[in-house]
Amino acid sequence: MGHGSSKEDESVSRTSRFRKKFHLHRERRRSRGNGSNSGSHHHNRVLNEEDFAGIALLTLISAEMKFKDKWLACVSLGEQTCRTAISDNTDKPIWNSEKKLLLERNGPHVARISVFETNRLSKSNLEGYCEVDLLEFLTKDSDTDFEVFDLLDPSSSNKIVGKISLSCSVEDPIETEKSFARRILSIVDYNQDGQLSFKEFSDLISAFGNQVAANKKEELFKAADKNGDGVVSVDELAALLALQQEKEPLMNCCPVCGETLEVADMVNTMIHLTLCFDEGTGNQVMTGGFLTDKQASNVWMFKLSEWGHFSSYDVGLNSGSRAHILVFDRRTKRLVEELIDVKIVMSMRAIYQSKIGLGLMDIGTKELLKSISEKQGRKMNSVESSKEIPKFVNFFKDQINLADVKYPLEHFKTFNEFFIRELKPGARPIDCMEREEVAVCAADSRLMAFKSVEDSLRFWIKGQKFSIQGLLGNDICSNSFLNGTMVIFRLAPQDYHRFHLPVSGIIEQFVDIPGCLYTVNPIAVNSKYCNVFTENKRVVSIISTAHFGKVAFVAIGATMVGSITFLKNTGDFVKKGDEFGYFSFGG
Amino acid sequence: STVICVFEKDAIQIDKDLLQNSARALETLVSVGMRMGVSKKEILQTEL
Repeated sequence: MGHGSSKEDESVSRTSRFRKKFHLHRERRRSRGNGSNSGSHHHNRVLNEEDFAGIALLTLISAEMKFKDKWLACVSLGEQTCRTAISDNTDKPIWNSEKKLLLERNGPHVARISVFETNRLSKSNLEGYCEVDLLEFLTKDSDTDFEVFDLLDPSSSNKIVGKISLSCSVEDPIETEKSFARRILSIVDYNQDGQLSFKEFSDLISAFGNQVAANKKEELFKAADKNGDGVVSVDELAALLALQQEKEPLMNCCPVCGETLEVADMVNTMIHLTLCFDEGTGNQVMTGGFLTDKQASNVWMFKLSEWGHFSSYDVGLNSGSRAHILVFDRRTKRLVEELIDVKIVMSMRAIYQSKIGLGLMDIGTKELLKSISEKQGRKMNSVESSKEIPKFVNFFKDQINLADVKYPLEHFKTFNEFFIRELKPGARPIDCMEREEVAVCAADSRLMAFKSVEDSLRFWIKGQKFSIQGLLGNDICSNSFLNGTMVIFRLAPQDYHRFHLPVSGIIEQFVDIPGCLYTVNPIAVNSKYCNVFTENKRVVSIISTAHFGKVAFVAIGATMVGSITFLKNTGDFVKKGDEFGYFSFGG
Repeated sequence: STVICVFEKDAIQIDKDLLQNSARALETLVSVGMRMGVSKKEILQTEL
């Protein structure tokens, strides 16, 4: 296959890409000799167009507005959007918010900065904006570190509504390389002496998803340890990474987000890792991960789940634009679409599939989700809530079979009573009832099954902290479950919300695990930033069986539907197909 | 809401169609009582 020569070609193109992108870096390095310390963290603002690649540090300093309010500012550059925190109630907000942005040679260079007036629970209003050509900004010779821009009225670009001060500098590539090495070194520098022993070095190589043999690690370690003192310093590591990555890449996956790295491009690898390490460390004052500035300015609290629009089903899903999740119907053997309001999909993606989750979840959202769910529980237990039943049935008319329901609609005095409706005997036939060695589905649901936890992580659960131990909690000795088979049953709003026993046996114990009420929608489950199964409120029960050994049954609450009730007790002998409990509205 | 069942390693053989769909990141719509899998112990005994 001509492996040898293609490798050579790859190496050449890799080198040429590296040179192209960071040629300034090389020039400067050459002029400084052996990369001696520049003494300055940030490169002078004056740049040529072809040098426009690397990491830029943009700081939104402050603004002067014409009235007092609580203000936030957003910066959008290409597909990157981030926002500051909300200021105090003032006409001179001060943010001093920094964000590292990726600047590419031929990428976007006009940043749009929007300033919103905001109140925590109402929609934010765009008050003013400006557009800054970062290329122009960075290439302009200026005596000051910052510049002031007029903020224009969005409805009339001639009207000036305020002023904003900002600064922008390109991080010195040598400093980027050094700080990158410093950061990756800190991952495994267990004794925090700023140097890597062979053991630490070896762990670092493994953290990058590199399966090099032990003798190869030793060889690399010796190559890195230039002065032969038995440890690898920051400078030595930086040098090794720069050289080695060109020859035989050491970094195959990001130890922070797990993403596979483009091994052929050291610059992009370095930028990816630098940005990734910064997120959530407090180094970044602005929160990123939004798609648009409008999204970034929104108050998201009520859009965190598919239940967010519950009270407006009659107008919401029917009239709005929709997205869908594809599901395979086992009975009809057909693919079916599960409709979901595109606004909800968008908001869930922005929340659960972005690093904002890390920041936002820490500022009261968990509490808010709990309080919304409790409030909804009280509402759905009220007599007035029974008015919602016909609307709900009508909305899901193709998916709720009233003929299966044990009682007529008039029987239900509250919505929650309807929600936990019982079915007529025989409405759900139990497969091979006489054969206990056959396990059955535990709920009307969308099912995912995996032979091992590794498979579940590969195909479905992307939360980085997921583990069986985390799911079952510390009270359950889960050694026997490690690497066991996992089956996930996801209930949707319209489903019959009682869960049944999949196997026959004796209930050994119940363990309540308190937690959050994030959505369990696939959007959240598929997010690497969200760990719904190990952070949500749940109850774990252990069933001891003759044919399957012990089976852990975990009932996980979600936004709005956070109340979990069991109908069996510890010590009960249970048969597969028996009702085991139900989920209802509440916290 | 979600229910997760965890079986001990090698305790159950999940039905093939469910595993195949899941390996394509495709959820399968099921109802209570539908067959999910068989005890591996049982399969081994039958084979013996």
